[in-house]
Amino acid sequence: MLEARLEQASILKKVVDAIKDLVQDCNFDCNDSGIALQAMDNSHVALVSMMLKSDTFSPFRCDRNIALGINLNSFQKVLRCAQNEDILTLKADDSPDVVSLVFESSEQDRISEYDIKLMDIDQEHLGIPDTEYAATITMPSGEFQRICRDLSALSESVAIEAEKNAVKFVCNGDIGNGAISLRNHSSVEKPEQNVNIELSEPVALTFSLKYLVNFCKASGLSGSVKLCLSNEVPLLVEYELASNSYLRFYLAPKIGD
Amino acid sequence: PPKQATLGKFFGLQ
Repeated sequence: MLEARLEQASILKKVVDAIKDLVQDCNFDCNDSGIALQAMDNSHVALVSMMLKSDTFSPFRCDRNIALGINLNSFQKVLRCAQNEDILTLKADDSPDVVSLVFESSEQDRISEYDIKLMDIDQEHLGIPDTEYAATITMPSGEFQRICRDLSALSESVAIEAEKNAVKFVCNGDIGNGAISLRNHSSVEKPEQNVNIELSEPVALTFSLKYLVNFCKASGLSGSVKLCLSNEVPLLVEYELASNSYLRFYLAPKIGD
Repeated sequence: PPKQATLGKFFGLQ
């Protein structure tokens, strides 16, 4: 059986809020290492990969591999019934028909119990190769969100061009063009504003802004975001969570003919 | 204009 207790319901609320417009029905794969999810959007252009390691929970117990097939719209409806600061416990049997959620208020003596009916989901699972990326950019997640939002008003696509010490986001649209450049920036006083660009070779790739704007819904999960790029491979957008857990998005590039 | 690729081109089915 599965029993996983989260100190704060907000983590799961934010994860589901961030991915539910991209993927609808997903298997949450539970085993002794934690709870994982991999799902592609309908067009097979973007992929969500979530890992909540067992250390994220306290306690965490899962004796067997259990796949919880959940409709994210339903999941969100139930998670909205939890206060951000509530303690959240997920429970399921070994061959479950439902997943149970218990929300406990740390301040009040209130316990809320919900069940969500599970579904059988036959999901395509992609093998993602370990990649040494040519460019890794770490930047404030809010900054990345703003860039994507601003440029999406002008164009459907953005070119991300990484070169030594600088990364440039460029778009060309019907009404005009836009370009935002960021340089390596490190401040002891405001480390949350740091920008770090690691580069082994220059990279230039074009991506759909519609998907990037969607990924940025995860900005509330982490103050910083990591963009990993190599020429001719999908972009990795990673939000790191506590205890080595993560929410990752992959996006296939737009490629010239 | 460049065309949108899909992930199957890069990642193998498991």
